[in-house]
Amino acid sequence: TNTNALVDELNRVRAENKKLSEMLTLMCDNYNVLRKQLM
Amino acid sequence: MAYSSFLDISLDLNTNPFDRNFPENFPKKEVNVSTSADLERKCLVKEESANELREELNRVNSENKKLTEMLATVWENYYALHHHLEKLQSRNSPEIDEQPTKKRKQDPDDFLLGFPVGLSSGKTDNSSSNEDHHHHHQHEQKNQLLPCKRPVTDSFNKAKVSTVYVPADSTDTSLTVKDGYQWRKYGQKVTRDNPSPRAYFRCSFAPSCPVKKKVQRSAEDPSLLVATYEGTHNHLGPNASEGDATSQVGTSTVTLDLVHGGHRLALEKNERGTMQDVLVQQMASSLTKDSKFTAALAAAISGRLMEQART
Repeated sequence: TNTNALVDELNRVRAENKKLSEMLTLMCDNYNVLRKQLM
Repeated sequence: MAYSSFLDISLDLNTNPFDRNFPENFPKKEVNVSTSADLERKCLVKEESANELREELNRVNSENKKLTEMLATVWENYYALHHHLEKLQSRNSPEIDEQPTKKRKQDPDDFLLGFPVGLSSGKTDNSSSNEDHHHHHQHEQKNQLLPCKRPVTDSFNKAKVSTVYVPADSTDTSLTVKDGYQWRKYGQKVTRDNPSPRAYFRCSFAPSCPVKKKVQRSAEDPSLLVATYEGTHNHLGPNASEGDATSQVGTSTVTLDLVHGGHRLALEKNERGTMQDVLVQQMASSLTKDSKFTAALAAAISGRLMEQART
């Protein structure tokens, strides 16, 4: 049961990690677009 | 059939090793010892795997934390840049001040800081017709956004179309993008290039607001909603105070929509509580701590001013 809970938590955190990475990528891209517009 | 219960159909495979016929061949004690050793071994293996899992969990958690911090930093920079862009735009286009102003009280709950999950501003109407083909990956997005080389002044004054990519549950068919504004749905249609319908909204924050919004699930990635904003809000944004009314009029609220939209949705889905708290704290603590960003911003503003002086 303990192992299963750990696996579940790990999967959840990994999914969160993936989302964060995607958001960061998009955010950087958006920032660069905005900066280029200003320039 | 009735005899089956009386017949002995057992194969006598001697499943019980401690049968009374062979007590001397199966020393009870040794068998018990080997079983407990097996159990111990299994326990050790489980313990090891649990430890590995814990280590992995810690590693991924720390990675998550770093990502969150990086995201907060990028967000700070983005927000500051956007704020300056708004200021510049309101300073440089006073003619828009002639638009009617509607003051209304803002609900503080409406102001939720968030990341733009995806945006492309400064697009022309022609480019917006291809909005459904945009990908959310960085390089693909760059390829589509960067070729848009319009004069800066033009994009400042006419940047009224922008696209936001918002993660959404694939089972959610409501086509709702929460961005802090109030929207009234006035139509929906099925387009040729996308199996998902496209919903049309009009801003109902102020009666005369001309901003429209189209929302459709991305054809390439059904987990994303593509929201296209057209027009400029002629009223306060959901995060503005009443005192800021004049400075808000005519500014590019397009990106504000994006700011409020994507991240809030993403957070609602993923890490509702913790991440927002961290982000808000970090944003409050240091908006201008990044010296590189400050330098880049100063360079951008001076470049912009020089260009305006030239024209």
